[in-house]
Amino acid sequence: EGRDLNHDEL
Amino acid sequence: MNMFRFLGDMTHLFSVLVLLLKIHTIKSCAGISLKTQELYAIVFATRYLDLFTDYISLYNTVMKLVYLGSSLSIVWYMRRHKLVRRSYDKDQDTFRHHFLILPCLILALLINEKFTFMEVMWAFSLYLEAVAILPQLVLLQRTRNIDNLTGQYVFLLGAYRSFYILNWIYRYFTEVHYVHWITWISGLVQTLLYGDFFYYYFHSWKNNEKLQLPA
Repeated sequence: EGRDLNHDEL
Repeated sequence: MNMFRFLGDMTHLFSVLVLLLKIHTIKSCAGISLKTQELYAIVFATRYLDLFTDYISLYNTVMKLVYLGSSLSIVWYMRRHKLVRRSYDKDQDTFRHHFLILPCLILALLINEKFTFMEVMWAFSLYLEAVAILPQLVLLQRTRNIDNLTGQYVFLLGAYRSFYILNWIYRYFTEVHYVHWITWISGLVQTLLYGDFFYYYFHSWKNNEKLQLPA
């Protein structure tokens, strides 16, 4: 179950 | 990565590291809420589950590990270190922080970007982070004073929040499809809680008084 929403913030 | 985001990450990093280094050096955690620190450890642990599934950048991975490691170390110091533990204001730090967790979890189950385990945990961590400072604010109100340690800590956290909001505004106008309502709204709530604190902090500083929050 990978992350397809781009959560590139911390 | 824009400058606001970078400065936000750095002030966030410094807030945690300054706290950890001071606790380590002076062997005291007086004025620091263990409840808030435990909530932050939960926030990082639930938000960074993607450490195992997704790779974004070396920067992201290293920062996540540092946030996780330093927040867990702070909790360890406050609970287990025999000298630090003694300085903890246990009787004053009475906020029932467990009662924040369940509502945040329910909210995350109801409002998330996608109904998957990772996304629900991500939303949960954002909601919990928004309110995680409450035990610390209650402790400040109880002890009615603010020393350099807690002052710098909350100031750095406030700077982190402000830079992140500038980052979101910047990204909204410079990137296509950059819309994260959950992050924005919970981030705004969190910043308003800090704003409330800052108001009284500066007021007391201006009048050269000890900090006194309204009961």
